[in-house]
Amino acid sequence: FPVVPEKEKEDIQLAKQYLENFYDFKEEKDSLFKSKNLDRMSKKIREMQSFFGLEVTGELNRRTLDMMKQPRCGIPDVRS
Amino acid sequence: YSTFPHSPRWKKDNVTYRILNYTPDMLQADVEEAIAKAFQLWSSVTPLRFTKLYSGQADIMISFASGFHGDFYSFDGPGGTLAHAYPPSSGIGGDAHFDEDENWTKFTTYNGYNLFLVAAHELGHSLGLGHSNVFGALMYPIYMARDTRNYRLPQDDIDGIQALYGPPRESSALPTKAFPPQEPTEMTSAEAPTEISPHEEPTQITPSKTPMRPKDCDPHLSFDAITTLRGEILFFKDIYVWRKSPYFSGIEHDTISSFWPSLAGGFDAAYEVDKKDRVIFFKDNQYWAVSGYRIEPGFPRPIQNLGFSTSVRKIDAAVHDPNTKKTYFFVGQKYWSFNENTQSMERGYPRKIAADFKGIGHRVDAALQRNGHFYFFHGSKQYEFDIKNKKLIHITKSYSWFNC
Repeated sequence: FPVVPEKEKEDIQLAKQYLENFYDFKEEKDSLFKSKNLDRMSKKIREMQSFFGLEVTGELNRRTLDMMKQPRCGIPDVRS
Repeated sequence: YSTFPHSPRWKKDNVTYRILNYTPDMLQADVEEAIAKAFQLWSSVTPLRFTKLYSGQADIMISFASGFHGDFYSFDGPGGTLAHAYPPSSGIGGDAHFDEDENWTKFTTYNGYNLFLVAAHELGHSLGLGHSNVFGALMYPIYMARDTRNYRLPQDDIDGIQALYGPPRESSALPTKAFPPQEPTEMTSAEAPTEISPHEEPTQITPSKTPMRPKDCDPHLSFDAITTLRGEILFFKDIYVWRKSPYFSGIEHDTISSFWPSLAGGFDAAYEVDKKDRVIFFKDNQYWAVSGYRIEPGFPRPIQNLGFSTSVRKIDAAVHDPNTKKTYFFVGQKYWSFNENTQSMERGYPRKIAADFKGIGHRVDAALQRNGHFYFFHGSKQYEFDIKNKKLIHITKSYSWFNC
């Protein structure tokens, strides 16, 4: 697999935390299937992009990351 | 807009709040003003009324904290999460927490977060609103610096909060003094106020529309409250102020929020204690003290602090007599006398207005003291009363001060 440069790793960690805090994302830590987690995360990214009216790609693009870095309220945007 | 699952809401109109601690970033008075102004945003479009407690358990407990602070949602240092709040319920329900690691400010600069804006958002959660995905809505999750002077609640937020609590009740939409039909009073029959026919009822306002300012010489003009202030006279109705000053000719037209941004409209009463350079405003069961434009710290306070029993939920009018240092509060057909020196209600009160102010046998909308006379306003009429000789000496139209 390509080695993920440090910065990108940070961004992915930030995105995971953001989606856990505000979009009810639950990463299965012990999941053997990395792809399953990636799908799950991609689904939550889509949900967040749709909430903020961003282009819904399911990918962690620059616009999506910038939105995740905005100061905000700590209450989830969606909840189970 | 959105609400929380099962749409929790407060099952009462009177909700209490308490500020547990303060951020060192701001003056305590500015924190209190920001919080009070945030509550007023929501009370101005719902039947809700908020009372500040100074001890014990309140429905909405407000605090500043950083990092882990005793709930499951630790704060994250500067930036990121600014604050959070819990939906209505007992215990932690309704409470609002602000991240002390942020820089809080009363301004709308870019090197800090405006406490009024964030508090208004968080209190939306405390009342049961979730986030809105409408860009520009107050309940949008991301902080957006904006001008907070005359800040008005966006329609999406009004729709959301009214889905939970409905619009203001008619009686409290704006406490104008819409008179119920009055029984004949001691005035001559020509003066007895007639029942206000439906078409004269003050225009019913929907929360998003503010009533127009009445014309200065409108023969039906009535006032909510009147007070002197540093030699000037301020006449209040709804959100409007008519300012009569010896320093300039004519009448200046303002809004209450242009003088005191955090005070919403609809005062019930107001009076000045000029020796203290202090004006007291009353609305519902709370009162504020201001000195010029500055709201004194620690306000609003419940009117019970002045000595009213809890059965008195609001007052109609107030006026101070600088000669006797007494302030008179008028409620319905009765009045109280308050000693400004001892800061206590006088014994033997309440008394009937008609007993001591011959000829003033009705509810008083507003009262003014000027050159040794009291001016009692009732609907579109005012009654000039010579305090010293205890005599009603003149009846005229309420707008007589506006050079009509």
